[in-house]
Amino acid sequence: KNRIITIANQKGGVGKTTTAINLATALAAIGEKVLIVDLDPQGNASTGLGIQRRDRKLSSYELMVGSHTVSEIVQDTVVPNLSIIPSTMDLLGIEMEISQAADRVFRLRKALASADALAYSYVLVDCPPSFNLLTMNAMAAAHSVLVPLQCEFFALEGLSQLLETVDQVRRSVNPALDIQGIVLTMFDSRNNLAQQVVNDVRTHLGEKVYHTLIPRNVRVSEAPSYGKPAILYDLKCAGSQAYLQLASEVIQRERQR
Amino acid sequence: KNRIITIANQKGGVGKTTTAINLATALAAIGEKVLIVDLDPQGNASTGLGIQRRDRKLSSYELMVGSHTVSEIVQDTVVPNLSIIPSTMDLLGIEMEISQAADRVFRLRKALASADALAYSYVLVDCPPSFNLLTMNAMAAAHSVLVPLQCEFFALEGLSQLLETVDQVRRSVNPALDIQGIVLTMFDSRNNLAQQVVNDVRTHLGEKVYHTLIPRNVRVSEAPSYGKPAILYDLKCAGSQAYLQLASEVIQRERQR
Ligand SMILES: Nc1ncnc2c1ncn2[C@@H]1O[C@H](COP(=O)(O)OP(=O)(O)OP(=O)(O)O)[C@@H](O)[C@H]1O
Ligand SMILES: Nc1ncnc2c1ncn2[C@@H]1O[C@H](COP(=O)(O)OP(=O)(O)OP(=O)(O)O)[C@@H](O)[C@H]1O
Ligand SMILES: [Mg+2]
Ligand SMILES: [Mg+2]
Repeated sequence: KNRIITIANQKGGVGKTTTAINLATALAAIGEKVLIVDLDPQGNASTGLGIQRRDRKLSSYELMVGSHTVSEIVQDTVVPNLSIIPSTMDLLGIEMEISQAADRVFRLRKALASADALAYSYVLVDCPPSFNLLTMNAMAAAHSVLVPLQCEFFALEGLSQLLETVDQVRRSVNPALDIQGIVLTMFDSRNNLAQQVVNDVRTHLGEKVYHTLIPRNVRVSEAPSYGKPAILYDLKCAGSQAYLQLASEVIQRERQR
Repeated sequence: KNRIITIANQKGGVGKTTTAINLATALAAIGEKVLIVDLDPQGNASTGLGIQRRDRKLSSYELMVGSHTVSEIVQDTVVPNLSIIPSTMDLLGIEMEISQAADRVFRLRKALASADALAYSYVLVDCPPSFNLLTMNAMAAAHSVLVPLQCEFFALEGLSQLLETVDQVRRSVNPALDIQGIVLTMFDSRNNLAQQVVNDVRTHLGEKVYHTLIPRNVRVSEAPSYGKPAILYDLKCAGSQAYLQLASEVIQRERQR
């Protein structure tokens, strides 16, 4: 049986894709069979894992319209044990195309309930920066949500709204949905504001916040231009080490369920 | 007659709101009468200009459903000569509510064509990080688009898609739409990748790219927590100075039309 973790935050640029790519890689590195679903039309997770645009003939679009199964679409990545359902801009049309369908919120859940999807131990879903039908599908399909939070004021402002949305999804379409945790990203220790955000979030949300802080680290932002996760591009850098640590925290929490 | 400039980029966290707030403030500081329209449900532009959530009784939602006019909704900000149409999470419902209306793409254009809206010399529209109906409305209403571009690989990846979308809007609903320019944001001179992105963008897009580079500057990210634009919070900092310089470039380009 697979554990489905959705990486979501409607605030843009907080590190959703970077967290999805590097957490998936860290989980795969310790032997878990991992699938990453790129549900953002921008397709950054696909690019960051080396899938060229021209090689995305089948994508999460086909998964959402139900024309193909996970095993027909899935591709290998540069990382052993890590497969991907890539995305293209076709996904932009989904909102209009399935807006009248009764099961429009459950398309992804249905696709990930198939036998071929259950073969993975972890499925990570990378979401676009909005509360749209794609993100709703990801939350309806997930066992838990992992929230990347940039150590910035605007990012903090949107957190309470995000937590409320998770509550609404739990009450309406997915009673099992919980918050796996909140990971603070792009932390710069020289920056007072960043330290304040960390203190604020830890005070209000306590144990929900991972101990691991992901530091701002230029090697992390360079890696996707080589089509590799930071962990492959530069294992020894502070960013990669932090994501490996995050992976062990995630697994610990999964074991404690 | 007003000039409507839409600040757009579907990539998240690239500096759209920060650019909208500080460019609007710089234009107001030199005596232009400016209106900022917050078209992002996150409402960061409203917060960054000191509008408390509880004071947003009327917002861009009412503008989009056509129940109220600009002058009924508009509020003053902490900045002289700068008024705002704030936003709330109500905007999230717009997509479903007006999706069947024939004029769904022109709601903002109609609202900004009213006499009260024409009284402003500049109208800046802050967009959410997606190609949704809200961003389409902003592009259909605009005379030009100003594109903030973070000096990062993922941000560069989305640029060609954004330019293509602007082309599509020009061909379909707004023949007058042009690109005012591309402003490079959060530039860190110690970071090779950032320098490469700057070189790349200048090589491919030449004069479309403003000379002004907005540096990464912690004072810029601190300002919104005080409900003030950086220009008011710390005029002398590198970020504020860069936005003042950007404003003069924008005006120069407007004069050359
Ligand atoms: N720890 C880090 N150190 C340095 N740069 C980082 C770090 N994490 C992410 N970045 C960079 O910051 C930018 C934003 O990160 P990313 O694209 O992962 O965020 P996102 O939330 O997925 O954005 P979007 O909302 O557009 O989907 C990217 O250019 C990325 O390379
Ligand atoms: N020049 C800068 N220096 C330092 N921090 C900056 C700068 N510009 C923006 N920021 C910070 O970076 C983050 C992203 O900027 P901002 O929110 O303006 O981007 P956005 O494109 O509007 O995001 P979204 O896609 O969520 O609407 C914010 O926390 C902001 O305070
Ligand atoms: Mg992303
Ligand atoms: Mg914004």
